Amino acid sequence: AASTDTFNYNVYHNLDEIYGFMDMLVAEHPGLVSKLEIGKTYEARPIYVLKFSTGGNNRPAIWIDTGIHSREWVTQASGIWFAKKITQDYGNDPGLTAILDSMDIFLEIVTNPDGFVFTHKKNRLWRKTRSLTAGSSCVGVDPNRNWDAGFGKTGASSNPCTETYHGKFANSESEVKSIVDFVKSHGNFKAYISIHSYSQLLLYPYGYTKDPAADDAELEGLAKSAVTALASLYGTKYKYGSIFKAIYVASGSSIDWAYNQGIKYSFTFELRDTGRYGFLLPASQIVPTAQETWLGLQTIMNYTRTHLY
Amino acid sequence: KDDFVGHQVLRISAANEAQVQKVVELEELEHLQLDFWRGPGQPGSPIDLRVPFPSLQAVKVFLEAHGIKYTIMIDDVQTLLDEEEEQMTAFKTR
Repeated sequence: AASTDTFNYNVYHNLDEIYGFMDMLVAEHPGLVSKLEIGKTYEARPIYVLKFSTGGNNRPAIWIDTGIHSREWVTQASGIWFAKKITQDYGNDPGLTAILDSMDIFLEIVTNPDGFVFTHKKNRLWRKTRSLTAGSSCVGVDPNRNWDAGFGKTGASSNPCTETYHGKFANSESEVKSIVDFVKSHGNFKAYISIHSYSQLLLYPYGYTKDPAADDAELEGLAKSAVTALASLYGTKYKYGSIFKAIYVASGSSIDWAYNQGIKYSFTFELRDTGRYGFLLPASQIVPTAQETWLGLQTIMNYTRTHLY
Repeated sequence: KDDFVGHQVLRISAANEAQVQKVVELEELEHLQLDFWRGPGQPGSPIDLRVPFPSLQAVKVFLEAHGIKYTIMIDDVQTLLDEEEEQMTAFKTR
């Protein structure tokens, strides 16, 4: 594409095309968007985060990541659309403008680059990282079981051959540790949103225990508002709740770690659909999915801005 | 590229905890090469399971033998992958 205006948001793209998009967006909006490299993957690919900032120093910030599970292609595709939307809306949409006038947004579009490349080249249904485990012929760790929050407890597998293998130790995956180090060094994140697919759920901590989070009632209320806003566009129905209550016990997840770091507004979105295409959502649904999800994201971001802590 | 010809995705409805546990037993059988798209959770919440063609018969017999209801969510995974691939190729060609 010659620019992010002619970039095609209605098709799935590979890693090079997505990284090319990011460079174009930065070049088109040097005063708003910058690209940070927060680390390298197991296979030594750079891990990039887009920073949207209108100034200030270490402002309160919002973290959004997509594609931590590489086969969930509609999430990386939605992340591209979100990036473009932010640059379009700043200065035009009062809500987004108010957010960026006082906060920063960090967006990691391809959170598992090695796995993502593998889905394009070899196995479209690959979920995990591509790290090798000594003593096993099986490859990869589930990057959403590798965080230091209930790590290794029920809700993840110790078998390297399973899809939910938690890894030898917390943060063993460089894709995870890069985020941990970045978020910790920044120290001023107020919201952490990780985007997955599928099953149309909005989840909040905890997953590794049935005990409710200290802010359970507030998170439930905010989740309800967010799914209501999301449904207002196309009527896409979401359920919401804690990970444990809404689906199952899951240990070592990113939002449990973020919440335990003190980032109160931590959520996981599980995007379309409910069970027709699963991970193989047709590309024609990328933009509608991104548009409706954006309404949910904006609800959470606006609430965070007006409820800083 | 790996192909998924004949692979099906089953949507399993476990009616109670005992049936959920039966499905969890399936998860341990590595030789079946099963891939849980949605893992076993609360009774009543859907479980989506990609089953390679060679394991299909065994899995369906197992589910039916235990009275666990299922439907076929995706009849042939490769068909959807081919459509996706064609779409991406057409875009690149254009």
